Amino acid sequence: LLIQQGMKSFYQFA
Amino acid sequence: MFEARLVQGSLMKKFMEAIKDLVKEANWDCTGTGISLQAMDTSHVSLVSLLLRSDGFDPYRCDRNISLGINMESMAKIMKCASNDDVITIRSEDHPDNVTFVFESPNQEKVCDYEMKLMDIDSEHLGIPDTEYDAIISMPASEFQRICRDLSNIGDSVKITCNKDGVQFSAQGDTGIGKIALKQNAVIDKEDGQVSIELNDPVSLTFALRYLTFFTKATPLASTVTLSVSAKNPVAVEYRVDDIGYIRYYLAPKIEE
Repeated sequence: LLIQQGMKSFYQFA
Repeated sequence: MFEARLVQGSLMKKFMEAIKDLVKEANWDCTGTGISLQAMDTSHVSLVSLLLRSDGFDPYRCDRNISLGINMESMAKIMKCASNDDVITIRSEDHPDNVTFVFESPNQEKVCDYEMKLMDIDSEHLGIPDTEYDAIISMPASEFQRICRDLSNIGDSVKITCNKDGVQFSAQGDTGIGKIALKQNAVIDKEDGQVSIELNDPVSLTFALRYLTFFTKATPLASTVTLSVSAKNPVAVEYRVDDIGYIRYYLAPKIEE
């Protein structure tokens, strides 16, 4: 089963 | 005041088409450098970042940094009112409640003036670190669009595998499997129509085709697209637009549970 990751788990708020 | 006049107004129409299906609302940040925008889609799975450099406009004037909070659907509707050969000017005051778009026909016999209300948007700006990518794939933008379209008929996700043999796009669904392999062209110079691969490490990652298909709405902006792929990281999909800037999309990968 493939789970879609979210953007915020990679990039911090600037 | 802020004023930016784009002689090749059709570019603004194309940029709008390239983001309107992905982002509902966003701030257009206007500074001396140019106009930039960064926004995530509503499910926070992908991110779009664009830059229109000030030297791509004639003239460009920005007395004070401003953010124009814009509903994309409304702006897209207004941009559709511009003809492809119109000159487009974006104008606003230093503390704007609205923005004005002026469309001039090439012979200046027709001038259209649209004023649009601005919104207050709490923008969440993400810092995107410089990344060492495992593979950087350049290919004709139309080829990438075709691959996304074709594999969407097979499944929801595409697995991008890049190694010394080339790059493979594959999708799997109830009806079966589809695989598209591209080899690097023998000619090394990056001319239009070429596939080139800069490979540091073999890499394989899976992405949602729905979002990649949104990204391919930028195809009319550039002849070449660049996919930068790194293990366990978002893919960066970049369209460089001659003489003015770029539009980049980032998409988080899917992982096996």
